[in-house]
Amino acid sequence: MFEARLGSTLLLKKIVDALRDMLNQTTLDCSDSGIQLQSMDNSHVSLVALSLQVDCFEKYRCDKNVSLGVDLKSLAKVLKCASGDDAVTISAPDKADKLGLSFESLNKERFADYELRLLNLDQEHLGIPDTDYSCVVHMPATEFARICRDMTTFSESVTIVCSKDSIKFTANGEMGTANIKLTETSKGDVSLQVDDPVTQSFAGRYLNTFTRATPLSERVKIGMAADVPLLVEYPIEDFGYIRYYLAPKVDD
Amino acid sequence: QSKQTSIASYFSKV
Repeated sequence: MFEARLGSTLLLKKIVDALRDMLNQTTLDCSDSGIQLQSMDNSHVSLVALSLQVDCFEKYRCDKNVSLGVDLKSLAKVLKCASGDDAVTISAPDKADKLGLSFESLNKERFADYELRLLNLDQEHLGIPDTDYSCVVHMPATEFARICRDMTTFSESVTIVCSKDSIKFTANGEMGTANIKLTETSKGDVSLQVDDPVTQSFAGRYLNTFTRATPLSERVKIGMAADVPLLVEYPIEDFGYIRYYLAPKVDD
Repeated sequence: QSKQTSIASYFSKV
């Protein structure tokens, strides 16, 4: 039996919104340590990894590891039936073919149950090594979203130059060129830890897709190192994260 | 001219 209760449906809605532009279907891997998810986008350019530790949940029970294949559009439709401030319990018996979602209103006067057909998905898992990023940048999540949006107005490709004292985003297209440079701020909302400077180029539309996670977190962490994928990480409260990895473009 | 790489080429299958 698997059962997990979140105090706020809004959190689950935000998580699904952060995934569904990138993925149509995915598998939730549930174990006694929490819920994990790992999926590549259809073109295998980026990967998303989600972790929700047991402490995220008001109640959590997982007797046996279970993988739940879900269609994210369908899950989003079910979540639309609930209020953000409802508590939500997701459940599945062993060998389930349906996922149960129960919503309880804040005043405990309305209870709604839904069942969502589970999918048998054949998903491959990749081992993500612990990486020492030579550039680690923290900034407000809304700032990163704004930069990605503005960059992709100019070009499909975005170059990020991370140096000791700044992170610079450049997009160069037919219309012209855009440059945005951030330095460390005195109030500390932008911070840079740079051991070795890195310059890499990325497909801007993926960066934009990652920023769908902006409502989950005030801050975003960006990790870069030579010859490894970009990391864009949004913490989820104190108990989880959503991490996006994006393969860099290389010179032909 | 730059070319897009695949994420799978950076992480090993488990």
